[in-house]
Amino acid sequence: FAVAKDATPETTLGTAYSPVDYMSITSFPRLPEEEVMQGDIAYKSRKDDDNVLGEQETDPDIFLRSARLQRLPSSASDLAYHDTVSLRETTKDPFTQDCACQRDGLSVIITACLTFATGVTIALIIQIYFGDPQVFHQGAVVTDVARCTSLGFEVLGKQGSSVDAAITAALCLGIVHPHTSGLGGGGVMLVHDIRKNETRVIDFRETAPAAIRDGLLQTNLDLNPGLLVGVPGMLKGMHHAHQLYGRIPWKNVVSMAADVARNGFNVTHEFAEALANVKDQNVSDAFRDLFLPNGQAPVSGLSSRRLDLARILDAIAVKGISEFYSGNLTQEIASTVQASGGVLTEDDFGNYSTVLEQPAHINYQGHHVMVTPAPHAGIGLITALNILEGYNITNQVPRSSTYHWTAESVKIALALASGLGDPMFDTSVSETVSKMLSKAQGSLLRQMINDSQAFPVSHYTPSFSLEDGAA
Amino acid sequence: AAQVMIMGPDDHIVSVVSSLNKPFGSRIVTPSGILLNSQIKAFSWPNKTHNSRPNPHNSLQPGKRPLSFLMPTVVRPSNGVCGTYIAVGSSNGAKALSGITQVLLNVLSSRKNMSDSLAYGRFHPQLEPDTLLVDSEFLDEDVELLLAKGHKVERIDVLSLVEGTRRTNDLIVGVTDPRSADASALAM
Repeated sequence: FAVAKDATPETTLGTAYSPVDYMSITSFPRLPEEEVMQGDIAYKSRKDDDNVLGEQETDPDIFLRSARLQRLPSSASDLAYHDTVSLRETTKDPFTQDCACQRDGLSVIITACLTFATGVTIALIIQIYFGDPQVFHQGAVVTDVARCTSLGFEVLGKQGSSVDAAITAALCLGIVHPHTSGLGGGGVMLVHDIRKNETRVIDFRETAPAAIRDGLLQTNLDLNPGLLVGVPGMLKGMHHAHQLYGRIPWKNVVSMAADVARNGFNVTHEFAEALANVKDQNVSDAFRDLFLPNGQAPVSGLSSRRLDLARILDAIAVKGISEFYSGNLTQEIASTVQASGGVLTEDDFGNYSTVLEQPAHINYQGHHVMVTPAPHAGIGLITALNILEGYNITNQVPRSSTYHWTAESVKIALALASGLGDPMFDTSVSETVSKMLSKAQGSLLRQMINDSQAFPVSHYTPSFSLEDGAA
Repeated sequence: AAQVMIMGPDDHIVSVVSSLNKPFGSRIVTPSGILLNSQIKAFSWPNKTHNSRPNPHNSLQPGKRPLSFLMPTVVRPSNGVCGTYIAVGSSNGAKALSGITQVLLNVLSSRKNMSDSLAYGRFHPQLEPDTLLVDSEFLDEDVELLLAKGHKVERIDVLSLVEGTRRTNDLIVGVTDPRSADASALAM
């Protein structure tokens, strides 16, 4: 190769660091005029190249080269050619000095890399804090029945939210444990968002019908059990929760519960025991037909199905909760209740609404405790903890003292809770609530507790009757 | 009451407690198979029971919700996000209050683990008559301690069923009450 043959140390250095690779140079189509060019010719050739088909050259050799260069494809070989012909001896390493072009290129590359890296980092941080979790990590589901726990777990596995899982599991419990809950009941849901430190209470407890009066309840309620029925809130509560926190479609959430009713489940110990307890009591024929076939309570472990509930849930999954609150089911429920001496009407269903509210809360020994507000008795838990916090209970405190203080504190809390009611109907409830939430009040009540002697509740505060065993 | 407690991968804690008031509610079943509640019984009215003192704030009014002992409860660290998170619920009316109080004391104050906290024997101070009910898990020696303080103690089989989940940093566990034959917990 011509360049290598006459290479001086400087030129060798120059080619060795040439940005053009060897293969590119050797693969270059050789031209007959391809000789080692003098520096000035090379310079002129480059100048021609810049001019492309600009002005005509007077030198035939240069013109020929220029013309052939126009035919060359634009490629790395093209670049190689120019470098080859422009090689000349230098007295210093051209790469050690600042080259404006190289510096600009490097700056662009570095800037681009840094910008890209910064962008990716910011995007990752945003994703970590605000995005959906990309890894299906830890979680736990607890319910009264194994079948419903598995179902809730399954919802989480399908990327459903915690609330989706809770809705399906709660509806499932209404199927498998109809003695504790169901579509004809109500309840309350507390949802806490750890990241946002935000908590909401969805109260879907039953409400009293519009036509109910105190006097009506003075009758024999065994003969008129319809009077005991409040407006069911279960489905509206579940739907409200799904609107706020649902991730998978309502239809899927409800259908998964419907599948349990359709495909069957095993009678649990608790359900079998509850049925055994009512077997000999006065219950309606409809109840007996449904739960006590042949007059016998099913034994635990027996397979059971609820195709009736499956049909209802399927309809609610497809048509929404209007099926329950303003459809044929509404008419049916109202007429059934009225036939049992009740006063529930279709309008009561139409007027029913859930309550979305903030929880009541306190700090207890470095922990933030959140409970459902009045008319729920969660406030009573706060009162008990307010009293107990002053005792600084640890595992070093003797059990006798811990038990005694706890018993007396809960006694006081129960007494105060027995005076609670719905604050939307009685503003004076707010005063009771404030008293129960107050740490100062807790301290005063603590001073009334004798460390070595139990007292009846009247020693601490007045109380009202509590219904035994009511949920 | 029926209970559902969930701590999911979406960093939400959910506690749901629902009921029909009494077992099987009003025992009224619609032709389509819906069992109806008896929630009106949770209101107070004069002469409801013998010698009762009705709560005037819990009187019956159209559209009103009655006093309830449905107590879904959630605990988180007061400062920051690191520490213990708990979701608990309980059944059996007013006995839920005593049950949850004792479980939280065991976990938060006595630093017991969740399983032990739910398994320990529990008591419930009954207001009328003035009696301290203790369940079958409550130790005899502890009954003696309470008797010495002047409590009138009566033992019954089960007071309440408490269920819960606990998260400490990234470890989440679900725990059921060993008194329940059917409750179940799953954790991933």
